[in-house]
Amino acid sequence: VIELRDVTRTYGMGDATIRAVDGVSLEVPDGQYVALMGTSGSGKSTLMNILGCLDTPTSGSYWLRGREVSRLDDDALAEIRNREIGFVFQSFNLLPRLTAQQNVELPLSYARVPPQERHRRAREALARVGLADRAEHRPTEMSGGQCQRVAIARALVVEPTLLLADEPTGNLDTATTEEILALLDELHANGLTIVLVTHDAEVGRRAERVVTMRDGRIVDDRTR
Amino acid sequence: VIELRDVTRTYGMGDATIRAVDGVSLEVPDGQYVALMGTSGSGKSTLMNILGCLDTPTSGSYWLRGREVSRLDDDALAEIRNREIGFVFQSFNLLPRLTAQQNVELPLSYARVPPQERHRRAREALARVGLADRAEHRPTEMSGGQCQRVAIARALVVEPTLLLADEPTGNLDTATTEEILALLDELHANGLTIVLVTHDAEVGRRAERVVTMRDGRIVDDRTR
Ligand SMILES: Nc1ncnc2c1ncn2[C@@H]1O[C@H](COP(=O)(O)OP(=O)(O)OP(=O)(O)O)[C@@H](O)[C@H]1O
Ligand SMILES: Nc1ncnc2c1ncn2[C@@H]1O[C@H](COP(=O)(O)OP(=O)(O)OP(=O)(O)O)[C@@H](O)[C@H]1O
Ligand SMILES: [Mg+2]
Ligand SMILES: [Mg+2]
Repeated sequence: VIELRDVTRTYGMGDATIRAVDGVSLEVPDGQYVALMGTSGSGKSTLMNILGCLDTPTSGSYWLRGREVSRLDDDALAEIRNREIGFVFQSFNLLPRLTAQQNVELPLSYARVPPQERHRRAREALARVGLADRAEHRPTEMSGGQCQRVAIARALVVEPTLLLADEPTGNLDTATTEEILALLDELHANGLTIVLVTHDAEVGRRAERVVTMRDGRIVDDRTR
Repeated sequence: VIELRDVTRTYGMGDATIRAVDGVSLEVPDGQYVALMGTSGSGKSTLMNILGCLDTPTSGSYWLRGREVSRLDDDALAEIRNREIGFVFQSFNLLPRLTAQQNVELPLSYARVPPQERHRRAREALARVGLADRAEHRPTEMSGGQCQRVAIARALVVEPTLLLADEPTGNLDTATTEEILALLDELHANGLTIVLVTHDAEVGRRAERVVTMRDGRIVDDRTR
């Protein structure tokens, strides 16, 4: 479902060029659960942004379900981002003036889901991450781990076919992490393709494949 | 150095009252290294904000080095916050329009340290967390773990006597986490009092004492 061919993403020019992603080729078959690991600054979030159609490579190509992403127009890209891909950001990116419920409903309004159904699905998504009682709270009225879970609920509410999660359990205690991983296992068993960035070896162990990055490159790739 | 007596912090009223911190009493002697652990939403960040003089309790009292904090005027509080306490926030709270160097210099300008010395100390603080080569980058031009390390450098640059760190390694890989913990061990050996919130049992093991919270209360407290 995912195919990156020699993808590079640089910042700056000349001596100051930073090769955030440096010639990465990667294939992820439909339904695979991949953990992306590596040192701080190794390029994981940059790669995730490219996979999520939020950033374009400096060179190389990205094929998502057989379509070359750089050839798609803005409408087609927006369609993919809103309906097919769920993205959990490393810094959550919740809208501070909206409640948890409203934040989770947002992708459904972009997908023009009618209000009744939107309210119900958002409420269920929040319940699945253990936050039914925080639906009316704004981000500043919730803990770090609660905000992270709202971001997860928001990514899952569109029922995506591809979940890109950038360190989704970084702010969660062991018990809550386990609940989220169990939820992901369940969705994976039902066909969800998952690429999950993590620094936690325990979380890495739950994936079927671990890809390791260093200095913008893939240095290890092992499947059980 | 720290004494909390029956501190409570609530939000809301009546049936909807949330007891974020619920009757917590805690004493931390000078130079102790404490890990604060507990489930998501258990009140750790709320307690840290009270300890850091960033929030006031709804009831109970907080004595910092023998002075009752609620009796202090704004100037005295600002003095303590800027010179004695280093605070690493769970969501970093870097200023997005300032570079890493400028972010780390900020507490030193509040403490009216002269420019030459400010530049030198900020540069050294960044070097100590492995980010000498990111000094001129803004937060949007750095990875999550790099931002977290800038937040740590900023907390340490004032050479505080009390470090309050809210999940300072949540976005760091194992190797980088080890570097930060080694740095904290070194500062602790030189007399720094540390209260560090973490979800990572490995990090908890580095502390001399682990205090565990649940539903706003302390439910476990063990010292090696
Ligand atoms: N402004 C607020 N209004 C209402 N409730 C709040 C507010 N701020 C925090 N809370 C609630 O207080 C409780 C404690 O929050 P706190 O941020 O201290 O938790 P935490 O232990 O740091 O959690 P985490 O590990 O997820 O960061 C949470 O249940 C949260 O929803
Ligand atoms: N806009 C930018 N300008 C310059 N350099 C950038 C920019 N954005 C990212 N970088 C650099 O690209 C590199 C990769 O960043 P990225 O966020 O992908 O790392 P990461 O693997 O996600 O790290 P972490 O584990 O700390 O989150 C970093 O060294 C970072 O400083
Ligand atoms: Mg990252
Ligand atoms: Mg917290």
